[in-house]
Amino acid sequence: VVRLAGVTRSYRTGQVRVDALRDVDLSVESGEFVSIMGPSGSGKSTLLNLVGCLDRPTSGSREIAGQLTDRMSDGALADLRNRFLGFVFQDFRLMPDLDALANVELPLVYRGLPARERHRLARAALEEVGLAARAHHRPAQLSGGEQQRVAIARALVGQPALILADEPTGALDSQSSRMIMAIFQRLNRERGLTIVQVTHDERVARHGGRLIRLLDGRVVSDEPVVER
Amino acid sequence: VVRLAGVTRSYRTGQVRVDALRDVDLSVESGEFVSIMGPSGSGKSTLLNLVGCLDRPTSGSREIAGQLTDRMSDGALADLRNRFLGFVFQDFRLMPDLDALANVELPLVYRGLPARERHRLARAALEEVGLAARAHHRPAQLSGGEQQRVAIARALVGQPALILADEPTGALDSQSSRMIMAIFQRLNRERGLTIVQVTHDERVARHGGRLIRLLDGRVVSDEPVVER
Ligand SMILES: Nc1ncnc2c1ncn2[C@@H]1O[C@H](COP(=O)(O)OP(=O)(O)OP(=O)(O)O)[C@@H](O)[C@H]1O
Ligand SMILES: Nc1ncnc2c1ncn2[C@@H]1O[C@H](COP(=O)(O)OP(=O)(O)OP(=O)(O)O)[C@@H](O)[C@H]1O
Ligand SMILES: [Mg+2]
Ligand SMILES: [Mg+2]
Repeated sequence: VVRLAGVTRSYRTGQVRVDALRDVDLSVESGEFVSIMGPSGSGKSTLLNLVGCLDRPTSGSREIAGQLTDRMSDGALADLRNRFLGFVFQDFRLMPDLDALANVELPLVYRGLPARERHRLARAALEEVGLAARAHHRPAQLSGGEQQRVAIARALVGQPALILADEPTGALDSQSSRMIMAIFQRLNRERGLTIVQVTHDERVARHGGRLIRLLDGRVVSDEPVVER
Repeated sequence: VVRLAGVTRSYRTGQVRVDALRDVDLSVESGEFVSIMGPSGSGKSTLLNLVGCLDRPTSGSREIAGQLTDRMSDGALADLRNRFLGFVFQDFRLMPDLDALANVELPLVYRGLPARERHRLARAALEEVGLAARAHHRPAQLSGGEQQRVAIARALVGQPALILADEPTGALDSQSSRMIMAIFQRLNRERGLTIVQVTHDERVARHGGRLIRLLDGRVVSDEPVVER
């Protein structure tokens, strides 16, 4: 469901070029649960954004959900993301003027679902992450961990084929982290949801079946997780 | 340096009142290094914002740096913050249109330091957190952990008496976390910097000398950290 070959991503800041990713090959099959770790600045978010088609490689090829993306227009990429992908951003990216429920409904609005159906699915997703009582709070009225859980609910509400989660438990206490990891594992095992998560937490990483480590924009190891 | 007595903080969202903090007493002496833990939504950020004078209690009294704040104007509170406090926010709150160096200089601009002095101190602070090479990147051109480290450098650059850090290592890998904790411990021991940090990470919490736990807006335990 994910094929990156020879993928490089560079940025220019003034005279300086930053090679955030260098010559990365990555294959993820349907139903896998992959964790990505690595030091701050090693390219994890850059990699996740490329896999999620939010960004284009500087060079190399990419195939997502069976589709070669190199010549797709921005609009076609947006459709692909909406149909197949769910995203949890490192900085959440909730709409500040919408309450939690409306934020969770957004992927369903894009798909044209009727309001009643959207409310039903969004409420169920908020309940799943323990936030039914915060449905009408706006992001500024939510704690950091509550905002993160709303972002997770939004990523899952449309039942995507592939979820890309950047530090999905970064703002969560241990109990909330366990709750989110239980949700991820259940969806992976029962519904074959493919998961690629970036995390700094070894315990969170070990919920996956495969652990990839980045260093300075390169993949330096790619191993199965032994106990699961 | 911090005295909260009977402090309560409530929010109204429509018909519902959320009691984020209930009847909290808290005393922190100069030179202490305090960690605050608790579940998501238990009131940690609310407590930190009150200690940092970014918010006012709904009821109860507060004394910071020897000054009773209950009747201070917003301007007077802003001056008090700038003179005595350094803040690391859970969501960093960097100025998006300024590069890392200019962001770190901001507390010194407020104090009227000349440009050359500000640059010198800000560069030293960025070096301390390992980001000299990112001085001219804007927040959007920085990784999550790099943004967090810029926020930490900004909090420390003015040599405050008291630092309030909300999840200061939340976006950091273990190596960067150790670096930040080493900085905090050194400033605490060598310069008597008073530190109040919120964290979900037990290892980070145990770098402090005292551990306070919140649950549903109340202090439920307040114990020394035994090994240090
Ligand atoms: N402006 C607001 N209006 C209404 N409720 C609020 C507001 N700000 C915070 N709350 C609520 O107050 C409670 C405490 O929030 P706070 O941000 O202090 O929690 P926290 O302990 O920092 O949580 P986390 O670990 O998730 O960051 C939460 O349940 C939150 O929903
Ligand atoms: N728009 C940009 N312009 C210039 N450099 C960038 C840009 N975005 C990211 N970078 C740089 O690319 C490198 C990789 O960034 P990335 O966000 O992928 O790191 P990361 O592994 O997610 O780090 P963290 O764990 O801190 O979130 C960083 O050194 C960062 O400074
Ligand atoms: Mg990142
Ligand atoms: Mg918080």
